[in-house]
Amino acid sequence: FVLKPFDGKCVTDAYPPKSSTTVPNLTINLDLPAHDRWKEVAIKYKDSMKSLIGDLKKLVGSVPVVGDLIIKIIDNEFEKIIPTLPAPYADELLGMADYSGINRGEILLYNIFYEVFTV
Amino acid sequence: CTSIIAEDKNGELFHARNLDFGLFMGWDLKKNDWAITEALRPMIMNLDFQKNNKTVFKSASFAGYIGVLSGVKPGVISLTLNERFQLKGGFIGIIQWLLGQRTAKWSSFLTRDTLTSATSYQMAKTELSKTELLAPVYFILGGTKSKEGCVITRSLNKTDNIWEMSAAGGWYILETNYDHWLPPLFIDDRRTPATLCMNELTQNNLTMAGLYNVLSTKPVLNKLTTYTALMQAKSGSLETHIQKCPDPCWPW
Repeated sequence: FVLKPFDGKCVTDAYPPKSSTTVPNLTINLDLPAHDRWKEVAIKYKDSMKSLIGDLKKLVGSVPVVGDLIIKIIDNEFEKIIPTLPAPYADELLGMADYSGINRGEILLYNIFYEVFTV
Repeated sequence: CTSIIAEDKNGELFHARNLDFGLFMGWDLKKNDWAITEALRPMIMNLDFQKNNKTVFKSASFAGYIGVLSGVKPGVISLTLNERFQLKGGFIGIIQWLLGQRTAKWSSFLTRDTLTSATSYQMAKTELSKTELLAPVYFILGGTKSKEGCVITRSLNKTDNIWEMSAAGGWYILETNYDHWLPPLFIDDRRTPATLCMNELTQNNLTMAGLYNVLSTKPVLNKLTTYTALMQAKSGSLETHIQKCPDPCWPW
């Protein structure tokens, strides 16, 4: 870690970045039923998603006092939230879970983590 | 996160952002990096949402994430979402949802809905500022015409502030994760270096490359940075690059 003050030097030569920073381009076909739109992503990235969600759950579970309770809520209650979400999100999440083989509650956790855990 | 909207001498608008995520979510000793941040990097992708084989909008995203944190609707808007840390945060929103109060929207779903349906900058601005939310956030919204750029500071039930690019000092507007009218946390001041580098870049030399350079300056670039996205609403362009902060580097 470095916690020293900003040295006042602005980077001027980072662009163009190395080709290794390039990301893949995928298409989401909105003409497909919501359940099937993310099939390609879900199948291709299921292992990475499983691993990441496992890490997130470990982290949430390590919260003192309430960690176990939160994990129970994720495992037992989060799945019930999905049908209450507006279209097309409920069906898209169900499709993501079905095609990746990941627990529905865990898929929801991953999708709301950024905004829910702002504390 | 750091989001910037800037306008060049010809009135062309550019929108760029760093997405930072993973603070205090485990440290990977082998890679000397935040564990979740490192796990997210291989999952970054550009998505092209199409209807009738035509692009409706594009987003920079993570595999399996169906909401939108960074997106562009060609010819209409560019939009990014930055986290806003508040005690009355997103966990309150989910408790309300669990208890059956479901009138509010998930922020990343609102972002996607706006990119789907907005037909103008003004329409998007209204939607982003009027809709009840489940988490406090900053919406950074850009348009296609000169001076169309603003930061919408949101709490759950209301808009606390709309900061227009013209009021911010002229040719750019810059948001990290702090209310713009307050100083940032002194151990997390990305605003000052980013502002300094934007002023050093100057409007005359503004390009996407210049914005990428600003966002690659430490500590604007830090151990939490997953990607830099470069967007332009007018052309509909989206360019995303995985970012990694080489040591020595700020942890956030």
